[in-house]
Amino acid sequence: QMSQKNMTDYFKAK
Amino acid sequence: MFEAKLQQGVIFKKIVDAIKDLVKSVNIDASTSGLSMQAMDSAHVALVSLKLNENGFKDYRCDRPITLGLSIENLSKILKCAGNDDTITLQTDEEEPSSLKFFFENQQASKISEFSLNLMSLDSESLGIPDTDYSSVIQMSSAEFSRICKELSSISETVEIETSKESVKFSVQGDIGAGSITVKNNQSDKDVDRVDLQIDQPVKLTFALRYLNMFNKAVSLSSTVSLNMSEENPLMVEYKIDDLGSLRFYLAPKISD
Repeated sequence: QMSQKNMTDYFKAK
Repeated sequence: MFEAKLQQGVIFKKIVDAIKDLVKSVNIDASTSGLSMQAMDSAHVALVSLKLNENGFKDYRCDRPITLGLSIENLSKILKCAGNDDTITLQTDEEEPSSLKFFFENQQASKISEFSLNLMSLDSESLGIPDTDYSSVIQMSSAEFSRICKELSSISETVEIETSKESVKFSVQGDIGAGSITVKNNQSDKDVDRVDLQIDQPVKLTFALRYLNMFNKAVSLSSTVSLNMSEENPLMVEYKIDDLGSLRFYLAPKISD
């Protein structure tokens, strides 16, 4: 089973 | 005063077509250097980033930075009224515009259409894309990448992309069976055959084909696509738009639970 990471934090961390 | 005139209006139509399944409403930022837009899809696993340089426009003027909040669906409805050979001009005189004017003009200048699109006030997510040195960069025919994704999506929902110095392998495993397509480094003169691999570190990452298929709607913007990957980073899929700029899509990799 694989899940997809929410990328909000990644793109908010400038 | 903001005015941007595109000689090949069809490019703007193609851009909107390419992103309209992914994002519903966006803020387009206009500045002296050009237009830019960043937006995440509703599931927050993909991001679209568009940059259009002022030099790529036939005319471009932006006295002060403005933000244009647009419904992509409504924008698409208006752009349907533009012919593929028309020039497209975006214009507003207001400092905080409530609408954006569109002018479409055919090549003979014998037909001019004028529309205005009501703008929306959208919460702007302050998104920043971290600078990344990608360890594997693949440049290949956009049509070929699109075909591979489409074919594999009938077998599986996800694709594993594995790079090596010589090749890139797209693998799937599904209920009906499994398979892979390997594309080798190929320095052909023809765009359609050419595959450029720049591999500092091999990577092996898994992505949802549903999203890749959505990104591939941009295939008509560029004959080549570049896939930029590093372990544990989102994939960056880039379509360069001639002299005008680029349309980039970012996608989070699938991770094992």
